[in-house]
Amino acid sequence: MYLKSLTLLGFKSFADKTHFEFHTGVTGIVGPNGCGKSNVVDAIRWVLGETSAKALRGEEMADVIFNGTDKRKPVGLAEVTLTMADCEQSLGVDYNEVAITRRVFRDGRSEYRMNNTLCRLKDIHELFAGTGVGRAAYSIMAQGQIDMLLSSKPEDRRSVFEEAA
Amino acid sequence: MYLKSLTLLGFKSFADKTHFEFHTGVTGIVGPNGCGKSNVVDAIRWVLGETSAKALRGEEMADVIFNGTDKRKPVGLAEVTLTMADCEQSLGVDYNEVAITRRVFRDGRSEYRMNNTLCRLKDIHELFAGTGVGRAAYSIMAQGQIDMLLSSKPEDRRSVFEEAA
Amino acid sequence: TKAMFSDTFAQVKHHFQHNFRELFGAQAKADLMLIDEGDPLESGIEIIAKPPGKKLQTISLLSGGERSMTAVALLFSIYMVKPSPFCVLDELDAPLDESNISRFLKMLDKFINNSQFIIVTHNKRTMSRADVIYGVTMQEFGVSKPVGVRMTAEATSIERQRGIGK
Amino acid sequence: TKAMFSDTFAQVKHHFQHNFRELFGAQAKADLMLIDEGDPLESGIEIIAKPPGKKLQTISLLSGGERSMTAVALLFSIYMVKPSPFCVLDELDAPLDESNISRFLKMLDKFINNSQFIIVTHNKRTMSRADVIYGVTMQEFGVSKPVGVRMTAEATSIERQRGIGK
Ligand SMILES: Nc1ncnc2c1ncn2[C@@H]1O[C@H](COP(=O)(O)OP(=O)(O)OP(=O)(O)O)[C@@H](O)[C@H]1O
Ligand SMILES: Nc1ncnc2c1ncn2[C@@H]1O[C@H](COP(=O)(O)OP(=O)(O)OP(=O)(O)O)[C@@H](O)[C@H]1O
Ligand SMILES: [Mg+2]
Ligand SMILES: [Mg+2]
Repeated sequence: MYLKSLTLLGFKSFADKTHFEFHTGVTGIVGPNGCGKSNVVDAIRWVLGETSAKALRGEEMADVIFNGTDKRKPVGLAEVTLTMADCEQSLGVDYNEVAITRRVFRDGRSEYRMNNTLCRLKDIHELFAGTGVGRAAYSIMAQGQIDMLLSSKPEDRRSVFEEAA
Repeated sequence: MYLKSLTLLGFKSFADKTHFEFHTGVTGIVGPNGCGKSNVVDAIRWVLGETSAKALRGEEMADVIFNGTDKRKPVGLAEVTLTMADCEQSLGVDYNEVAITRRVFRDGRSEYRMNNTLCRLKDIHELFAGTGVGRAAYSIMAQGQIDMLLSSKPEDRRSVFEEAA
Repeated sequence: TKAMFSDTFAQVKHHFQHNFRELFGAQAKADLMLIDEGDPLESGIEIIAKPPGKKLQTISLLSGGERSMTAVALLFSIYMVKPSPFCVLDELDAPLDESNISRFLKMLDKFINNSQFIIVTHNKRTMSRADVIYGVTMQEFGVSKPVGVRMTAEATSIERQRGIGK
Repeated sequence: TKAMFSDTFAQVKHHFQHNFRELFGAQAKADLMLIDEGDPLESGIEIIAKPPGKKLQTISLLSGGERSMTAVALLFSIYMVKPSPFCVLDELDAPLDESNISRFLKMLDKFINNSQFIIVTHNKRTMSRADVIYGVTMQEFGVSKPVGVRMTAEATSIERQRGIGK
């Protein structure tokens, strides 16, 4: 199974529909301060079911919806789609590709889809359980989180080792 | 008043007597990871009376004493001397130079000297009060402390504004 | 699951002891300890890290770059026990000097056959290791846009062989 | 002292509004607010920061580099109200890209007549701004030693004129 693509629309600073294709090996994301690189990382974390607004640097989940600029109006929803390929064996499904879509509206309500069919967050977690995708806190290292990883407090590193176990 | 020099002996990784002369303008401190640059910053903070071991990245004050290496024994005390020059007007003293020395022993006991005369930490704080030297949390920005400076919690930025006031 | 956790923990510990030496040098030592062995699921985890030649002290006394390298060693140890199809690293290299970035990239090479890596970076050395680079800009204030995908010539031929991507 | 604090706070606030614009651009906006105006000494302090063209949001949503530049603006605002004979900055430039480092160095220039600056850095651009550079190494494992003081030719002549240093 591998990560094929990521599509953002109205997610944080990605106001317009934005598509990233991923390949084997190392994909670099570069650009000046504040251009949106960490927002891409947040999008991956979010579409896989992150429930904490704080982990996405916001105060409430609706903070991830494009908020407008001096020239553009805010939008009403944020949508991210992550597509995995070669899924048959890893996920035990009939499809080669599985696309996970998450939307959030201004009222804070989230919607999840698996290959365009509405589902619950629980279904996504169960689909990816044990594959290292999904709630794997350790496979997404956010900017400046080194102290958290090295912390001896059980609550800080609990999530890392729990998913690994 | 200006910072003239700094001398370290047995302070953290500075096992041997080490002397830095300072000049007007910008002094850069460079070198590979772990070579001791932040330890120099800690030394300045410490000799001016820092009371929190945590602020110096240790668990107790004796942690700043050179701890030995595979080839060298630990030492029994750490000593740092900071010398200010052109002090007559700024500090209202008769000397041109004022040298502040601090020592700490393995039992955690600290000794302070002003121009080689034993004194109390209180005397050093009073001497530098209002000059921006001493307890000026904002004039020494430790590595990675940006979040603290931006924090809205009163306790985090209290020290900064209190000294400024 | 207590048994599963202890088993996972033991494996990560084993790899961490080895990976730390790989990044810091043969004379270095490191370990992972459960603070409360009797209650592994609730226990804190202590990291012991001793760079070569230095005496063992709490990791709080390590430098910014040494702490980052310790985190890199731990992270890759977890990846060895529980590989993930893809790993996303956001500016892990920011506190590292040039030689440590080289060591980090050298360790990364051992994992790229098992996982894709998405790495956000400002560092030219790390960028040159990437097979594909997405630039992100804000030509219009406040609106992010990707600009150009740069594929190294080598990566392009590998992709054609594997038939991945379009 | 409550009056002293409020007076200092008002001055820092004033400078901060200006310095933030200087670093981020004329269209940017920033402010400092006491969360509890009635109890300034105990109150939290909220930072409002709006980069040019972007909508105002909590500073937690700003990027790593934007947060650093906001901290730089605040720090220099405090230096304007309460100058210190010397300021020590440890890797303040680590999260900054090249253009932000230039802006930071440009603002630094306004203070070097009033204060000495001691700057720990890994960045070549920042290093080239230094008048004197101390290198620190650990040739013997675990023991720090300064290596060589490099003075720029210009700095050497200025020092001789002022008769400072030996
Ligand atoms: N909901 C939102 N709507 C519009 N813009 C947003 C929203 N949330 C965050 N942003 C903007 O995104 C920017 C931060 O982007 P990001 O953190 O991805 O930067 P970055 O490229 O990682 O930069 P750095 O190199 O400094 O880490 C901020 O300027 C912030 O104003
Ligand atoms: N009491 C002590 N005795 C001996 N060595 C010590 C002591 N305290 C700290 N050290 C050592 O000092 C080193 C850290 O130095 P420092 O933090 O100054 O590095 P640095 O040059 O700032 O590196 P970086 O660029 O990674 O921030 C650590 O390796 C630590 O082991
Ligand atoms: Mg970022
Ligand atoms: Mg350091």
